[in-house]
Amino acid sequence: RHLAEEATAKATQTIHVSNATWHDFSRLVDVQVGSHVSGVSELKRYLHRFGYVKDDGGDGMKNFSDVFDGRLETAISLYQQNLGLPITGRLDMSTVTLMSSPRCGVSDTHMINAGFHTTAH
Amino acid sequence: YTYFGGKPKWNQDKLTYAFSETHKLDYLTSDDVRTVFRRAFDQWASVIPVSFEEVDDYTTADLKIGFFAGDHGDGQPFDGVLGTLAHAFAPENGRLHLDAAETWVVDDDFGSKGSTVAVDLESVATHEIGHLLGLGHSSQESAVMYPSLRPRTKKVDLTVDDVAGVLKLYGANPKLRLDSLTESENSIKNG
Repeated sequence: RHLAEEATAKATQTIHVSNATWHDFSRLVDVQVGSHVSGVSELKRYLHRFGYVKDDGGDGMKNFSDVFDGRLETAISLYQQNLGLPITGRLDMSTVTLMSSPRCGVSDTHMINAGFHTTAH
Repeated sequence: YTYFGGKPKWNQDKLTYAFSETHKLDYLTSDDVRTVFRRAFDQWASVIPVSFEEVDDYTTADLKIGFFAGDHGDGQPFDGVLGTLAHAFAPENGRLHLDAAETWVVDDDFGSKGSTVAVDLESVATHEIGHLLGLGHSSQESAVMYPSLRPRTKKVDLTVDDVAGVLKLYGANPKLRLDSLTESENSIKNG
């Protein structure tokens, strides 16, 4: 009985962890360029996952610091352009809401490298 | 619409697909999943001169479909509830993986589960098949190939953007009938 309780506790624990960080960007809304806010590194990891932030060094990108720097602003603008959002470079509500929405696991690299075609109406 | 780098595509007019017998869900029947994927494949088959045939042999099928959890060995681990829902590989790899941790629903069955994180399987299947055919993500929110899908929403009708992209890769199905496509504001029929 004790083992069963332990196993259940462990399973519950795992699910909780995987939910905790992925989706909670809402407290980054309107964070300004230059500011140092806990959680920005997670945002960089999200944008790196989908091809918007390279991890080729720079100011600690590989470690994804919590500084909202110019490169992150550029990455957010590109994300907004690709996902059809107003291009502001800022973490406005619509951008953060979309980043918190479920999505396809295929990265957007092909949108960035090859550019996209538009359909004429 | 976009394509994968190098615009990879299949060079045969018939593709076989199969479902993994080991990586599947226990709360949806195989028939549920097969019916949903049959509809999703038919969407694409109605536009391009490519047909899709379900086969039993997973190892030899062109397209391999399965539900996987967490790290499943392809370098793109799934992340639990919501987050990334599924992924598929460009031609001619043929693998389509769905996150087994999601709450998948079929036939608009959002109500019975009452879950706020329920995800429509047919919408995700239609999107991932677009990747299998060589389409990348679209910037148009109404497009099936738009990368994001909110829980409890359904998006299975191909739009002008989706069809224009896939037609450019494979040409038109000679039997393409415009009236068979969606009424949505962006449908090719209205275009």
